Amino acid sequence: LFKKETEGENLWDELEQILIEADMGVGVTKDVLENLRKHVRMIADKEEILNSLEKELLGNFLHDGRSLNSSTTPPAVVLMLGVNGVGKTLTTSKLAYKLKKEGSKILLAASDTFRAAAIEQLGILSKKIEVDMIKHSYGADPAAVCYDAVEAAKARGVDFLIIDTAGRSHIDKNLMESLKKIRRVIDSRFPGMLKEILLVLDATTGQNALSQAKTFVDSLGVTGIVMTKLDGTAKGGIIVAIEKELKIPIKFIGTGENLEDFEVFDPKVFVSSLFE
Amino acid sequence: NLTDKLQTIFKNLRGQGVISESNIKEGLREIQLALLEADVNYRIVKEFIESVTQEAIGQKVLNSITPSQKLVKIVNDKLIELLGQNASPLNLSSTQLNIIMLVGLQGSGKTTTCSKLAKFLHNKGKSILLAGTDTQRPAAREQLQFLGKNLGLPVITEGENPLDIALNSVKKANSSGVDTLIIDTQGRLHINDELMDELLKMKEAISPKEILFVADAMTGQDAVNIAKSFNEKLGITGVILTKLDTDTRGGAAISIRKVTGVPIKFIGMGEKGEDLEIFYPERLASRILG
Ligand SMILES: Nc1nc2c(ncn2[C@@H]2O[C@H](COP(=O)(O)OP(=O)(O)OP(=O)(O)O)[C@@H](O)[C@H]2O)c(=O)[nH]1
Ligand SMILES: Nc1nc2c(ncn2[C@@H]2O[C@H](COP(=O)(O)OP(=O)(O)OP(=O)(O)O)[C@@H](O)[C@H]2O)c(=O)[nH]1
Ligand SMILES: [Mg+2]
Ligand SMILES: [Mg+2]
Repeated sequence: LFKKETEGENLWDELEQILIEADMGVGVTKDVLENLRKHVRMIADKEEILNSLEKELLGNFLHDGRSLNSSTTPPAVVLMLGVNGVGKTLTTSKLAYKLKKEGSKILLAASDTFRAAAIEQLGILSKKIEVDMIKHSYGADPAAVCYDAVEAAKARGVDFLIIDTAGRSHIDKNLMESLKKIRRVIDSRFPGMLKEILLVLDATTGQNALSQAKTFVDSLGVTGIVMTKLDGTAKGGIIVAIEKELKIPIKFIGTGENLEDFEVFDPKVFVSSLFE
Repeated sequence: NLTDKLQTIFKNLRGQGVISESNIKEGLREIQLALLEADVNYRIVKEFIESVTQEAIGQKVLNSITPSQKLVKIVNDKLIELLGQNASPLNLSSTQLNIIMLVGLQGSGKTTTCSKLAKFLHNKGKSILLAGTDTQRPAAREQLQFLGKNLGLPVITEGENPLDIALNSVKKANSSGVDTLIIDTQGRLHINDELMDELLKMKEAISPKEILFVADAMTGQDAVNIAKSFNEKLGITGVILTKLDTDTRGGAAISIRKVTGVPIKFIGMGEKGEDLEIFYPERLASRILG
């Protein structure tokens, strides 16, 4: 793939394969290996090369900003968005569960009024964690649900309102417009209450995750990312490109289908898992 | 796009009349990048480029008046061949009850695809019963009930556990004289032995005509592992690639087809009941090449 020297090419081929198969993408892989070659020319030890590679990868991650944005004047609104089937609804419940355990008062909003049994799904989860949920009937305007939810959040003095939204293709103009409307409605009713826009990405997704991230950033603004399904065999390497190019922090990861399978993202743990 | 890039590589030499092997290698590098960016698996890309190299260097591209077009044609034809050459229909009996099981990872689109497939076959004159065996996901059975109701098709979701529901649905299908039973299953990881075994037990109990692997078209490099696992542990007879209404290139299709040898039969092109189309290799081939 890249300009190669003939010395010990097998290791470099091996590294290229590991990075590409981790879904890092061609661009990141090329940059990382080129930088690595500059640093390790004198070193022959495979162990040292891998350590240098880990350092090189870590250098692409942001240094801070991984905690959830909150508010000194609650409620803080968290908007959960992403393409179809990535894990938004379950992640909404996981985040609510975590925050509640930490002592916060939570309210949920079921603004997916389009997909079959979406409201029921979040309803069952909200009952399970004993958190209230704002909903309208099937087919209602999602922005209206959100409007009611922020009003209720303010009235009830909750710490966090987490809004689950419908899955959508990021290239569907109407659906992206619908998200913008939700944002406008929240911002105009309570300026500054929207503290966190979380984009949910699926670890099994390949290069399209970068396209998704770019589109959601451009249309809505994104303050943090959740990567789900890291309990599978996919490595989720696309997040290196996302942090590097878009400078958006991965804040949480989903590691299973239980409410507890939710962790704060740690770049060091992530990078070392690439070589397991 | 790829054709433009290749034309740039080759046009500087057109005047001189001779294309060198190194020019072709440069063109092949562009193709390799395009396929990797399209999520085709790394090792499959390597193998693919090697086979294209043989053909390209073996005079075909060297002697061509339009080398970039010739190279693209070789690649395009090889991709179509890899994807199965032609559309592949469902393997259905006209005399016995046809049982179709949909399986796959979490969130790939199985439940939605069950209802799309039901609509597709119903429009073709089949009588359908839908079965919802996902007892784990909150409101999974309600989801299928809702979809079935919208289509005016019967849905069965009663039973103690997934296998029980599946067996109930076979009984119901036979007693009500339906000719096609479509079974929705819970999303699961290919590395969850217990859940993969549950699927195998269901297969052994009901002998489905088709086991369709429902895969998300935006799946990355891991597609080979997932598909291989489902095929080896369960055995699949067809693939449905969903969410091709996005801008994902869909290279996972190549990986899945190559590693299982199983045909892709349908693609999902949206969230609605009519958004299911028959899979045509040539359309996906040009999409993957970008
Ligand atoms: N293994 C695993 N499964 C997950 C994870 N997160 C979500 N899921 C599963 O993925 C599937 C989809 O989750 P949902 O929460 O419904 O996804 P969604 O983004 O809300 O889907 P739509 O609203 O339809 O777009 C469900 O089967 C979840 O249980 C995870 O971290 N690991
Ligand atoms: N854009 C688009 N969305 C789709 C397509 N097929 C399914 N979906 C959406 O993808 C999401 C997940 O679909 P489901 O049918 O719930 O997926 P599933 O495989 O049954 O999920 P689990 O049961 O949790 O494993 C839903 O939002 C669907 O509407 C498609 O072809 N295109
Ligand atoms: Mg949802
Ligand atoms: Mg389902």
